[in-house]
Amino acid sequence: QKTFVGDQVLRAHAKDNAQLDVLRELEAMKHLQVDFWRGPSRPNLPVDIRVPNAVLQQVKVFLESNSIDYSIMIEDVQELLDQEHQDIQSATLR
Amino acid sequence: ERITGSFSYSTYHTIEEIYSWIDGLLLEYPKLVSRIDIGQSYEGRPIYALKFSTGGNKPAIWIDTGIHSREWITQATGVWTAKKIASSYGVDSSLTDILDNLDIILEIVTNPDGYAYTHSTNRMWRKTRSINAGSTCVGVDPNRNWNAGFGGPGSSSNPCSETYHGAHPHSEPEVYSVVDFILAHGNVKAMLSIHSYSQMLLFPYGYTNDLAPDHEELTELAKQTANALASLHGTQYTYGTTIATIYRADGTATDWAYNNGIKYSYTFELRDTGRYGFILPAEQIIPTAEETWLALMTVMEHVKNHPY
Repeated sequence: QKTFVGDQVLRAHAKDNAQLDVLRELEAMKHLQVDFWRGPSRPNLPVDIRVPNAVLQQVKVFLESNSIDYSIMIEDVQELLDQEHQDIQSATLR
Repeated sequence: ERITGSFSYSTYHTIEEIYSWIDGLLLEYPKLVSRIDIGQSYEGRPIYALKFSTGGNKPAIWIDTGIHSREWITQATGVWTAKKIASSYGVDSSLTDILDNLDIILEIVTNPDGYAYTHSTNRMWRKTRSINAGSTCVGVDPNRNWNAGFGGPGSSSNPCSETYHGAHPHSEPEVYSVVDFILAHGNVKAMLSIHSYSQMLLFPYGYTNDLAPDHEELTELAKQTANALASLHGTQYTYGTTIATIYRADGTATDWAYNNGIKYSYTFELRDTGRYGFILPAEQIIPTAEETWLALMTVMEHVKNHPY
């Protein structure tokens, strides 16, 4: 299985359409390999972005330098996936 | 009963387990449930639809779960829903009444290759697994591949994008299998396409700002449906046209269905809780399925009461 160790999911809140456009720019930066779980759509809707560990700082700096508020929705994606895998194994054993 | 009764509905399962469970359901409810092989996925997996029918060729309600493979709560809800339909017939008067007037057709794993891939290789895989000529990137977004506004800006022409629309409309066997089935059936009255997450109920259109001729009725039914869903655990849904509620999306199943005469066409986005996204803990499968059931019943009763 591909691992997601250290990947985080950030929840960004765009204040206006200009910030939404900035998030769309981020989406277009394919080299970062960010994965939009919930894409930029409207200012009142959160935008959830899975960010690979390797570019985490880069993306956070990008958001901060564009004054886009964000919080960390998932600290470590792999931890949740490991838990999920463990739950499946326990259920299978049961 | 031993087969599907001992099955754990509160855990996630592989495609092999789900297909095996389907075999059990068929054995358990032979008079009500049949399996229709509607096609094969790109990698050759069978694509199954379950038909719940009391006989005759009745108008039908189509439900599909899991067109985006990483949205695991969706397939899990599909499994629970299938058992609920089968076990409620003759017990629950509302569901019995629906099945006495309509067939229900449920496709539990709409994107089998993608789903298998999420279990074997990449939990975050969303698309199909078809190879794209001229690109190293694999897969097409099967919910941008339908012939409704196909190829518009609410999808991507880049095979590496998660919203890649594919080479042409219905290029994906996972999509054309459904298209062929529904068109051949000719009497599908509702198409409910279930996704996760973000807790939304969406209806046509996604590819245009034009309002559907049935916009008012679809809105009122969405409101009732969202209220029914919230009544169990308080889960709040927003609702509206796809384009007005989230963003422009071209080539979606719901728009295709509506444009092909299926008035009651909705996309569900099941729960998230705002903390887990696609990694919703398995303990939330049953609560999610239970609240979704109330929503499905609201739509199905409306379809039964408003023939067209």
